[in-house]
Amino acid sequence: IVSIKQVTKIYPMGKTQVQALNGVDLSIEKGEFLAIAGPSGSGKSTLLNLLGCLDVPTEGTVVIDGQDLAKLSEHARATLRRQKLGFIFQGFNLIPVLTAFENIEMPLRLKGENNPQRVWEALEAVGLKEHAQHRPAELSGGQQQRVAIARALVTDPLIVLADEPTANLDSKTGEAIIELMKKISLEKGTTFIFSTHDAKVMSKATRMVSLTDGRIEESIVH
Amino acid sequence: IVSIKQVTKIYPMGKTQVQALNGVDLSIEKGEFLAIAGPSGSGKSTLLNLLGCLDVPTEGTVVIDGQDLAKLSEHARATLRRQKLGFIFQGFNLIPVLTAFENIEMPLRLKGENNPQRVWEALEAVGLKEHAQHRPAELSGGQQQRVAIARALVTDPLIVLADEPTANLDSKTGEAIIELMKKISLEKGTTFIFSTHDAKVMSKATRMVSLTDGRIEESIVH
Ligand SMILES: Nc1ncnc2c1ncn2[C@@H]1O[C@H](COP(=O)(O)OP(=O)(O)OP(=O)(O)O)[C@@H](O)[C@H]1O
Ligand SMILES: Nc1ncnc2c1ncn2[C@@H]1O[C@H](COP(=O)(O)OP(=O)(O)OP(=O)(O)O)[C@@H](O)[C@H]1O
Ligand SMILES: [Mg+2]
Ligand SMILES: [Mg+2]
Repeated sequence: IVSIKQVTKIYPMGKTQVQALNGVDLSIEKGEFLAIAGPSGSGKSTLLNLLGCLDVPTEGTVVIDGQDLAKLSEHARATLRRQKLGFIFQGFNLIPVLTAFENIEMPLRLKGENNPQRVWEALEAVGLKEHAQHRPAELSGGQQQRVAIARALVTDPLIVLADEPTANLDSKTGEAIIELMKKISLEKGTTFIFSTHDAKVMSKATRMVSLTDGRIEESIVH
Repeated sequence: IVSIKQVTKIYPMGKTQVQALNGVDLSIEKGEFLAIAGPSGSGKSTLLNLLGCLDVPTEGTVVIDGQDLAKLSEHARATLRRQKLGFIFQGFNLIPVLTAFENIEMPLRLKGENNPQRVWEALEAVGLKEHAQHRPAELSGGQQQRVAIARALVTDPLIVLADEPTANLDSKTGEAIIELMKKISLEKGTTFIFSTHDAKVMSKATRMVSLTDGRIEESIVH
């Protein structure tokens, strides 16, 4: 459902440049629960951004659900993201002036949908119903992370890209979240692509790839 | 070196209130390597903010290095923080317009010191020398976390308060960071107070307290 070929990403930095990804090939089937592991700075977030149509590679091709991203206009790419993808960002990226409820509702509204019931279901699923009216600054780190998770799931996307979704969660809460995602993936065929340092997340994955210095080292199928 | 008695923290939220901490007593000796564990939302960050003189309790007393915080003016509290404490915030809180070098240098400048050598040593210790001129947006999540860590250590503080310092680090990098902190604590007698979900950090602690719903449940000495 997502495939990237010979993808390279270089960030220009004044006189030098940072090679974040170097000739990466990766094919992901529909319904996979894929974990991307690797040391800090190895390129996981960069890879997720490319897989999630949030960034363009310096070289190589990215195809999502049959569409070659290089052939799409910026408008068509934005439509693809809104219709088919869900994101959990490493820094959460919640909107500070909106409540938890409003933050989670946002992707639905962007699709032109009005469905408060789905927002309440998402809040319930991540255990934050009593915190619906809190703004991010009034929430703990792990609560903010859970709002970001609920927001990614609320539109029932085809593919969810999750950048370290359990980094700020205790092991019990983190495990419950991964179980929830596993259940969604089995019931709805949703594809999950994680970047993670969490051994528990890796153990629940159907497959794991390792990134080191911008290169894929190995692919382990469970 | 830090002691809190019967500390309560209540956040008013419109018509309701959130009881983040409820009658907490805690005494911390100089040189301890203390881990505070507990589920998401249990009050760890709130407790660290009170122990680090960043916030005032609703009830109860906080004494740091012999000084009762309630008796100090805002100016005296700011001086105490600058002179004796180092912080690693859960969200890093780096200054976006400053480079890694400048972010780490900031606490030294706030003390009126000019010591680029110490900044380079701190960058080296967290493995980020080549990234000294990068700004936070040009760094990975774990690299930003390491800048935040270096910044907390650069002034050689009496007490370091670290809110989930390894959340965004792979296990090898995280372990190296905790080893570094252990070494500093043994060589310089620095007191480390962590909030953490990481079992590896907990295993290196000299003592661990568990927080649940704003109450301290148990104290385990290693
Ligand atoms: N500024 C605030 N206003 C209102 N409630 C708050 C505020 N800050 C924290 N809270 C609430 O206080 C409780 C404790 O929060 P705290 O951030 O201390 O938890 P934590 O243990 O650090 O959690 P995590 O592991 O998720 O970071 C939570 O229920 C949170 O929603
Ligand atoms: N906007 C940018 N400009 C310059 N360099 C960047 C930028 N974003 C990332 N990098 C660099 O690219 C490399 C890969 O970064 P990336 O964020 O993908 O790593 P990561 O595997 O997600 O790390 P972590 O586990 O710490 O989150 C790093 O060396 C980083 O410094
Ligand atoms: Mg990352
Ligand atoms: Mg916290």
